[in-house]
Amino acid sequence: LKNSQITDNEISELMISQEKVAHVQSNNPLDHALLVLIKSGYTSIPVLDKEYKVQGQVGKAQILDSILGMERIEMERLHEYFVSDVMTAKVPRMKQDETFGKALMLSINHPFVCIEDNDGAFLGIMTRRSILALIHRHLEK
Amino acid sequence: LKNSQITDNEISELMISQEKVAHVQSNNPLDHALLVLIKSGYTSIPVLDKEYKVQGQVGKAQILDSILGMERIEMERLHEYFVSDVMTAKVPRMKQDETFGKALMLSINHPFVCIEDNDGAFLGIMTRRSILALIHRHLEK
Ligand SMILES: Nc1ncnc2c1ncn2[C@@H]1O[C@@H]2COP(=O)(O)O[C@H]3[C@@H](O)[C@H](n4cnc5c(N)ncnc54)O[C@@H]3COP(=O)(O)O[C@H]2[C@H]1O
Ligand SMILES: Nc1ncnc2c1ncn2[C@@H]1O[C@@H]2COP(=O)(O)O[C@H]3[C@@H](O)[C@H](n4cnc5c(N)ncnc54)O[C@@H]3COP(=O)(O)O[C@H]2[C@H]1O
Repeated sequence: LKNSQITDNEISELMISQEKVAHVQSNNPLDHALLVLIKSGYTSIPVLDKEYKVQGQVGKAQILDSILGMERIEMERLHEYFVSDVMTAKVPRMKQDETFGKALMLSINHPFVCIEDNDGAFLGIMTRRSILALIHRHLEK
Repeated sequence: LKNSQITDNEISELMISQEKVAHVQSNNPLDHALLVLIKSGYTSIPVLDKEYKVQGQVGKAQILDSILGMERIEMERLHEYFVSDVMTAKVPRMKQDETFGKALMLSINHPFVCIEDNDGAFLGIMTRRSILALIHRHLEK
């Protein structure tokens, strides 16, 4: 398996395209974010701003922490907090025309990597699953 | 990168050894499991029985679901439920003397793989992070 065998063609093919990525906006209230997370089933998802640029990620862990800070779970109280209050700004990103090697490197410490175009608009995500599946296919040949 | 370059030596070296793996027992109450998850910071961890054999995995998602089923979060009520009530029995496993190729294949659909000895006793876990880091190191050469 050589780095050169894995073409950038495969990156845009492997990427989960933005319309299929569960996400929230930074100004959404936490009760909405929680519903998106529960409905999508994912642990953590991208946070986008109004111009569809990546601002960070938010997950059940952060929302669970804020719920546990309350004496009761009151969905109305969750409505008073926003994604921007609890999200992690740190989220790995790369441009669509960068290499598979970079996606591999970023995935070592992150379950997904956000893919952006040259203007910073969100195009989709590369998951560890798709990176591992690709490597497995190449090693099988 | 060939399958043969990645030796089984590297598997036992890469594995997170059982004493460093956060885990719970199937008969632990949920308030204890939640504390272990919050303290360890992990999304999902192995569930072991009294003989230290792997029974499944449990995560914040499952505990969050049971909390949301309650009108209030009452830690005393969480004490009435057990890990066995909410855990997922499905968890990928392999023996320590199996190949890296098998660990890679199992990691496509699972964030961690449980490693067992020939009697089924729990030895540790292989994470996607360590698998991806190993591949990255081999491709860099
Ligand atoms: N509905 C489902 N069906 C089958 N398997 C499922 C599943 N939900 C999760 N998994 C499995 O569990 C892994 C971890 O998911 P998690 O939600 O923690 O972590 C996910 C989540 O945070 C994010 N993610 C994946 N797909 C997403 C999407 N369509 N929208 C938003 N975020 C996504 O990327 C992380 C890594 O995803 P990856 O696929 O590598 O790894 C996934 C996948 O192997
Ligand atoms: N304290 C920390 N410091 C730095 N990075 C952290 C971290 N906690 C999590 N991460 C990062 O987030 C990824 C997903 O963690 P998660 O807890 O969802 O999913 C974890 C967790 O379910 C389990 N896991 C990992 N180490 C564990 C341990 N020592 N005990 C129990 N379960 C563990 O294996 C999954 C995959 O772990 P992996 O390392 O591939 O991937 C980790 C790692 O890249």
